Amino acid sequence: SSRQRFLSFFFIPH
Amino acid sequence: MFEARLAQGSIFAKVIEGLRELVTEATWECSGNGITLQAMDSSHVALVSLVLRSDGFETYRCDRNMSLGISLTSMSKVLKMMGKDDTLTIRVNDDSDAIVLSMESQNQEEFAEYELRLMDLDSEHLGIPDTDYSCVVKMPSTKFSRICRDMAILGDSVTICSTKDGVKFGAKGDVGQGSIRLNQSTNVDKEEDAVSIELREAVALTFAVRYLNMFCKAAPLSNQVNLSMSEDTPLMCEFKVGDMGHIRFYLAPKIED
Repeated sequence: SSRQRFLSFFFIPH
Repeated sequence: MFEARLAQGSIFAKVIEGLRELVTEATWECSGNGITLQAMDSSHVALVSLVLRSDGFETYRCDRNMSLGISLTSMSKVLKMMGKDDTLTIRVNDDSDAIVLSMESQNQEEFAEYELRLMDLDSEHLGIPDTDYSCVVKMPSTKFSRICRDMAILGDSVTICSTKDGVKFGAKGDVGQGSIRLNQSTNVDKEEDAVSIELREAVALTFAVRYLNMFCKAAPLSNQVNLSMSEDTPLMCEFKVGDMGHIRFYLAPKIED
């Protein structure tokens, strides 16, 4: 979905 | 203690107006470098990133890094009480659970002070990768606002097609369809009126126009807007905040099923 692709573009830094 | 003073308080009010439709509450990160904010909308298809550098303020003091959970809805209401030429000072005292907004009239005859309680917000900080976009369209922000408003009359989505010669915004829906094409400016007296396109590759992307219209609430901050696009990558819609920073909105393109 658009949302999943959108979130996969960004990343959560650890 | 944190204290930042802005001679033109109206700039800060415009920043809040630019954000508050997309995100109603957000965590402000304050450090010696300035104020940053990053937040997603509730449906997780748009992200906003704000930077206000410390050197853009008249005075700026931040003794230690602070995360301030703030209701933008409440802050917007408080800032509406500010006179248009007022100076604004934002302060958070040590061990305080409130942010203090002080407004001073230009003739220094009126001084108002409001306190807003800070909130405990869960926030997930996402990394925004550096991206080489295929295309960057720069255009007057008023023109972009008008086009987004007009496209919303025709449909829910707007398709932005950009080539080296120009950019076309199109929408279609139950009532009909329409498009607006802007050619790259060849000769303009004022830079702020120009449409310019930096292009490596032509792009055609479709977005929910409702979100673009929310982004346009930040248009009063800047004469120009930058639209950075690549296929299959979120749109970056940027408004500069004077010389002190920017608001960048990111929006997922719609994908045909």
